[in-house]
Amino acid sequence: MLEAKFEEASLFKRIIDGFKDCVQLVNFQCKEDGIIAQAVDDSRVLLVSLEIGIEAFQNYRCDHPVTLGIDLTSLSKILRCGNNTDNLTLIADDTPDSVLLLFEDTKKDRIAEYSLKLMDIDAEFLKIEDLAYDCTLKMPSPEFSKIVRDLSQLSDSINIMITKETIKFVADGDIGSGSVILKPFVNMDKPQESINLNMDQPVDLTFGSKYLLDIVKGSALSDNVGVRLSSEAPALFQFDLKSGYLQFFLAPKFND
Amino acid sequence: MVGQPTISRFFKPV
Repeated sequence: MLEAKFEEASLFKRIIDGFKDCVQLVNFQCKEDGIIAQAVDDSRVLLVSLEIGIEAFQNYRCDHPVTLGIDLTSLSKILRCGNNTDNLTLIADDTPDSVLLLFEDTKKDRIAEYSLKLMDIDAEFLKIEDLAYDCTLKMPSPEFSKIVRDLSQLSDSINIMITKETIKFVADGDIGSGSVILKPFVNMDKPQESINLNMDQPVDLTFGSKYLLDIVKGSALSDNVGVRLSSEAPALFQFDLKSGYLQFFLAPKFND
Repeated sequence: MVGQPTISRFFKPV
């Protein structure tokens, strides 16, 4: 029996909105210590990995591990039916063919109940090795989103170059080019505005703009984004939850 | 020629 109660439906909405545009069919594995999900986009370039820990829930009970095969487009339709401030409880039995979404407005004593049919999704689960990254960057997620959205207008590729004290984003396309240069700094009053950089090796990597545009949709989940870059492995873009995270792994383009 | 490798080049199925 699974009973997972979010204090506010808006958290689950923001989580799903963070990746529903790049993957559609997702297996949510519910276990006693929380919910994990993993999916790869149609082009098999972008890997999404979600973990929602127990502390993200108002209360959480999962007697036996259960996998919920969900079409995110259908789930989003039902999530739109609830109010952001409603409690939201996901309920499923041990061998479910549907999951119940219970929205409760405790002030108005209003209860809305929706049942979403589950799907049999045959998706492999990829092992995500712990990688040694050349650079680790932590910066405000709105700023990262703006840079990606601005530069992706100029080219279908965005180059990220990091040296000791400099982070440079560059786009060069048919209509012209653009670059944004950032320096690490600490904002004592508003730490979430700081830009922290830890560089072991300089990197100079190129990524597909369309994937970065999908990744920045996770920005609604966290004030910051963690970016880990390596010349030999997919980049990791991570948005932390109160307990858990939404991660995107994106393979860099290579020049022959 | 700029190429875009897939993620399965780096992460293998469990």
